[in-house]
Amino acid sequence: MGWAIALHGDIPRELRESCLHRCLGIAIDALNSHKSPLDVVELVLLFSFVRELENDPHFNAGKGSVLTNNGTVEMEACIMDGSTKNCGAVSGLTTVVNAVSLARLVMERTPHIYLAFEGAEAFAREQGVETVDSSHFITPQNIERLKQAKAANSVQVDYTQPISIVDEPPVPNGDSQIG
Amino acid sequence: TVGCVAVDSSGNLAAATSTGGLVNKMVGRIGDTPLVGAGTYANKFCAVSCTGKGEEIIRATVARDVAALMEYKGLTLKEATDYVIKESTPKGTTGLIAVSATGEVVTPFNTTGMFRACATQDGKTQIGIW
Repeated sequence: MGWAIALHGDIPRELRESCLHRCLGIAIDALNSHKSPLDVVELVLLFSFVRELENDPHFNAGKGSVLTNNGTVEMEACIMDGSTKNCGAVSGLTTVVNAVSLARLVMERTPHIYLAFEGAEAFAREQGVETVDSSHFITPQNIERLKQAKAANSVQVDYTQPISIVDEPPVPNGDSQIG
Repeated sequence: TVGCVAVDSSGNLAAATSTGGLVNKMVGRIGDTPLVGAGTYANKFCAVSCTGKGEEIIRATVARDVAALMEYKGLTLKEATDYVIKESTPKGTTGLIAVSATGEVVTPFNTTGMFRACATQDGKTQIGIW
């Protein structure tokens, strides 16, 4: 057997190939250059892949996260090591730049699996991870998406634009059908 | 939502998922992503990361179901994910990416599309939406 990797993300159509190629290239290079059987090395590389996606404003994670009904961001992340079943998760983050990195710290440096909201933010500061004002994560596109969702009185999956170009009837609940 | 699953050449698996959630979600809402076994899971059989409507993914415990079908019923990764995506979750709600310990990769979804990419050590790569 050999290594394998898969990733998913939501991005505008015109940007999908370049973004996915970039992320996939990072993953391939990392796996190709670290073939030793050290789980930790592989996992550290894996974390980096998700950080790469979070930092791209076209993905609904980190900068570019979609907005709550109050116009705020509340980010979530999870990470899990299949060999040990060790895992870490965070919710309700408003200032942490890379949520998945904080999830990893929860896994490695606490006796718990899951921290949320004020507790997670406090843990982030205690650990010294990068934080910014929450306005950093809010993009004009997502302000517009929230306006559209409120106008339609719907809660929507993050990416909605291409729904009209596919040959499939719309669903009655107003949700887009793009993962 | 973004996610990544990987297996190394020794069969070690890992999964990670990160998201901002749903547009216009209520303040305080928690989705499937951080819930281990719902939107994210990894064990010695497979690693799974999900995207879509979190409430449905939580109800179906999607990621753990895939692993359980492999562990307890002996299904392949494709068989397990096909069952979960086609039979366990409502159409239009769920997508996932997964790799097995033997290097099998699947990216099924019952939504109209899912932005996805994958690569294997033998040189195969794929990028897709629909």
